[in-house]
Amino acid sequence: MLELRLLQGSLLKKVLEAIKDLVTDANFDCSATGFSLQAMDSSHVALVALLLRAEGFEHYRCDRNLSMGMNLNNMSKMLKCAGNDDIITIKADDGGDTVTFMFESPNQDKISDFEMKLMDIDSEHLGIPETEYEAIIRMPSQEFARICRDLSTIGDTVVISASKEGVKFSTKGDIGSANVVCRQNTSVDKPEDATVIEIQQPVSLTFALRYMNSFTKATPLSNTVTVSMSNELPVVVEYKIAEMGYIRFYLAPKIEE
Amino acid sequence: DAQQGRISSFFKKK
Repeated sequence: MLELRLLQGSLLKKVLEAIKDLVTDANFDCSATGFSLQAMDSSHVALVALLLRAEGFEHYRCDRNLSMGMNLNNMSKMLKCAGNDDIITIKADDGGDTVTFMFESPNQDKISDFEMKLMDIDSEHLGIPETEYEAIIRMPSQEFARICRDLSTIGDTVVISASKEGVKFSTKGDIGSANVVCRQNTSVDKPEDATVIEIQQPVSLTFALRYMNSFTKATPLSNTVTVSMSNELPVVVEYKIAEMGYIRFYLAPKIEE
Repeated sequence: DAQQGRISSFFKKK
């Protein structure tokens, strides 16, 4: 038996919007730790890891570890039927082939339940090693989204170069080229507006902008984004989910032949 | 041209 009650239902709606275009089908894993997901995109270039910790739910009952295969487009359709202020409860029976999403309006005058069919998904679970990254950039998530969107109108790939002087986003295309440099800036009124660059050594990596743009669909989840890089390793683009956990996107770099 | 790496070549199967 599984029963997870989330007071801030809009968080789950935002999570689905953040991942549904990258991943078609995925297993949601439920354990004593929390509600989590790990999935790759169809071409195995990117990986998304989601964690919503048990403590973040108002009520969290998970009698035994459960893996529920869901089509994310269908799940998104159902969650779109929940109001932004609704409380969402996820319910499932052990060994059942459906999951139920229950939506309660804030003043309890409307209660809906939507039952969705589960599916069997054969997915590989990858071990993500703990890594000390050589460059960690924290910046406003909207600024990062803006840069990715702007550069993708010029080129298909972005070179992200981080050094003590700042972080440079560069692209080239048929019509020309573009560079955006962000310098460390901590003299801001609100901490979430700061750009903080921690560098062990300079890093320069090339990525497909199509994926970066897809990751920025998680922008509504957090005011800040953290981009962690090491030479010749996948980048991690992380959006923290307040009080609950995170959504992390891993993207394999483009490598010169 | 640079070649796109795959995530599964960096992270091992559990």
